[in-house]
Amino acid sequence: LNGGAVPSAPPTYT
Amino acid sequence: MTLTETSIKKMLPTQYKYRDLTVREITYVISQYKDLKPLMDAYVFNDGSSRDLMSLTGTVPVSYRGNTYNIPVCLWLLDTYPYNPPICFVKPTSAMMIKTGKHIDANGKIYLPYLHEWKHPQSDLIGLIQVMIVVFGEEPPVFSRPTTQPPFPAFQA
Repeated sequence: LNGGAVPSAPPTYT
Repeated sequence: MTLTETSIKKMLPTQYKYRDLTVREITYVISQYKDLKPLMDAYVFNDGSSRDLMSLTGTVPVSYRGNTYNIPVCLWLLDTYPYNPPICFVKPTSAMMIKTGKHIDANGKIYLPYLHEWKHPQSDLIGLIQVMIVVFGEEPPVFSRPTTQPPFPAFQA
């Protein structure tokens, strides 16, 4: 088992 | 049984009725999606009761507008799995906000026809994750919070 990727999300669009 | 299967089986409480099926599926999923891992934790039901359940927690890679994002999710497996669908959530970090919509409520709970129409053995975790990746690629369940704006600059006359 591993530490996992850093969570990320798309930039908020305006 | 592989070493991974053996260690997952040790984690999985005996209350799980279909342990071998569940262990096999989890083993396959974490071999394909290496940023998901099995965890035991307390799941709180709507009526306030809680039960220790296994979840797959981590991130799934979602491609959106040409970039790949690691969307944080948590898939809870009931002790009747695979005869009942997992209970699925997006888990925004403090830097993210939930985008509610047809597939996501304000608590981050995920609603998909695949879950609603869940039927073992046609439905499974790997199929569910693939559907999530496609759906989230069209409509991301989380976005980054806007960076904090500095206070409106005082205008010096």
